[in-house]
Amino acid sequence: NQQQHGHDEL
Amino acid sequence: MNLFRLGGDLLHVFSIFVLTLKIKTSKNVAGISLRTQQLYLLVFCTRYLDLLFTNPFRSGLTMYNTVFKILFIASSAYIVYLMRKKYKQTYSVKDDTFRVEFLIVPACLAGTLFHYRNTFFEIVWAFSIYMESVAIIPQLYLLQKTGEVENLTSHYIACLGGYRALYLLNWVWRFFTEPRYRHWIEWIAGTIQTALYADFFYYYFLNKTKGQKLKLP
Repeated sequence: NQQQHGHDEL
Repeated sequence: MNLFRLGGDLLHVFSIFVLTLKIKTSKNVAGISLRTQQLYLLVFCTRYLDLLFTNPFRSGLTMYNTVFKILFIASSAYIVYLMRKKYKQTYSVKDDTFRVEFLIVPACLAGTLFHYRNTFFEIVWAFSIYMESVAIIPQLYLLQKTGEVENLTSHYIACLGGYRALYLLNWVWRFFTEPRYRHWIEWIAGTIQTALYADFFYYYFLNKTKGQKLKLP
């Protein structure tokens, strides 16, 4: 799902 | 969020500030690779497509990311504008000749083949990660060719290298503190990207300890 690889970095 | 990540992001912003300062104070863009800057603009525009469908107010981190994303797109677009329009006459057009298709095509292939999920946005996102890892190469090539650059230009590249090194530490930190933190695409591309600065750093520190401008053999 989106959260798993949520790309929370820049 | 951890201190390595925060430091990395701030150093990234600082590096762009240093580059803008170099252009503004010297009123020229000699020694700066337009090709690298355009690749960065491409990287940011493709990586941050999620700006179009993310609510920045969802969380503190989303707001933080949104501000930085807009800042990176806007500042790199501004630098490209300065290089292509305002200080066009001073651009090292004869030396900035690295063929970027040798970087873009493999990055496209890698993004198409290796990504987390089979969606358009995920493939474009993976492309941007691979693209960023090698986007500095035209700048390093220009550096090799000219042999000597202004101090601010070498500081700019050093800050970019520092930003990458801090991101590596951030991943090590997250690997040990967060369960199921397995971001292999970022790790592989990020390690390659950081390694590209190794040679540059060697000469950077060699010249700095002697208090000289960056000069390559």
